[in-house]
Amino acid sequence: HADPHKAAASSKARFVPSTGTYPQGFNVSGIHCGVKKDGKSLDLAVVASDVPCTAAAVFTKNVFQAAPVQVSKETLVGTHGRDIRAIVCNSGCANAVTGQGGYEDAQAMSKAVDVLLGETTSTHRTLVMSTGVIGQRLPIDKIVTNIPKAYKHRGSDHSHWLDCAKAFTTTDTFPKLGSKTFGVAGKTYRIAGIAKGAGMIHPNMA
Amino acid sequence: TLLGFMATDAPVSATALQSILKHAVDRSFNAISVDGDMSTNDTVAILANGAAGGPVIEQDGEGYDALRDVVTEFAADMAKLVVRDGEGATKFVTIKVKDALTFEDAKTVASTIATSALVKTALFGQDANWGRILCATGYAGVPVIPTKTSVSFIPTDGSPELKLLVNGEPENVNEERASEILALEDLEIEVRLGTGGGHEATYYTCDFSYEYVKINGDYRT
Repeated sequence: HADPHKAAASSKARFVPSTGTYPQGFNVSGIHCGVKKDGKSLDLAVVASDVPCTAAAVFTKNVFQAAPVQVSKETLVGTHGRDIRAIVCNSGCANAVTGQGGYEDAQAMSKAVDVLLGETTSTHRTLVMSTGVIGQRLPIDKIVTNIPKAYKHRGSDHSHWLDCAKAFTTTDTFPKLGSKTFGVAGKTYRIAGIAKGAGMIHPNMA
Repeated sequence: TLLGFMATDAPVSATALQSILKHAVDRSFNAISVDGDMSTNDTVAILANGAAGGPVIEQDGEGYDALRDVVTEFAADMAKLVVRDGEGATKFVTIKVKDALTFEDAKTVASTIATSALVKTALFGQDANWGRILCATGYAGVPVIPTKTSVSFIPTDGSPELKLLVNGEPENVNEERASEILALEDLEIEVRLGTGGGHEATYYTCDFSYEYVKINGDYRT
């Protein structure tokens, strides 16, 4: 019997880029840290800038906002969208509806990256995201222990960006990565992006 | 859950970046639906590190509109990938609603059509069921002129549109042609509300298949 997920992945392979042009000063990675049970799928991503960034974000309007949403919102409010350095994301567990412990886990993820960046202020400089099953606590020790490894594996070439995109995925049949070069006011810039999602998709973020 | 981020080496002020992101997301990630369910974790972020140099782009300053349009188009391309990966989806469907009184009205109608289970199962069944599209339009709760409302399928192979309803009157639909259009992986549905307002919105969705139920009947919280 054919695996329908594998068949879908094969048919969607045409949407996965084989090359890209990526923004200067960003280094990214995707590694396996053990949130996903299969022992090999990438499930921890780090995106870090060499220099402080301006940042903005929109978040779910669902009343039950997950802990990473709460922590990232607080970070953006606390920094006024300035001096943000990184994003850390795990897949496999959403850290949603996990109470005070889940909130502290999300803070621990953010802080672990801040420390590697040399950021020591009380306001975080790292946005945090999680996706996966709702209602379970993160295996936070595995994540925090492996954040230095993810940080060390950062790079700026296409393979790093593709691994990063894979580490965001859950039930996705393919990683969603894009990049382009564009001109504004006579200057050339680059933009890259990663998205994930296949189900529970009807966003209305603000 | 939808997660996403964009990173650019353009220099952008925090105020401008927030404004650009809102504009872009309202026309991309906030204009998609796979199954009508909103997650507890949906997040889209953007980082701008200015590493490529140049003057800082400020809200309403030089380069703002150009950058906003680039980010919007890029975000829409990313959002479309999410829809194309919709669990069990076999169709990628663009819904364009035109001639609404406001952008928000147009988007509300498009969203209502995109989340109608009966529209989505008809798309899976390759059934040119414009009645379900019209029904969803009618309960969206925004001003619509029934006698000026039109519905068409726009083929994605460049062939002429197939008019299903014109000014509230059903067309004599060529079912064979309709089947050809619905057999394509990509499909566009165009709805004109006839209000004279001239505003339009685009929404992206997919069909609803047997596979969706199989996948989500086996995904334990």
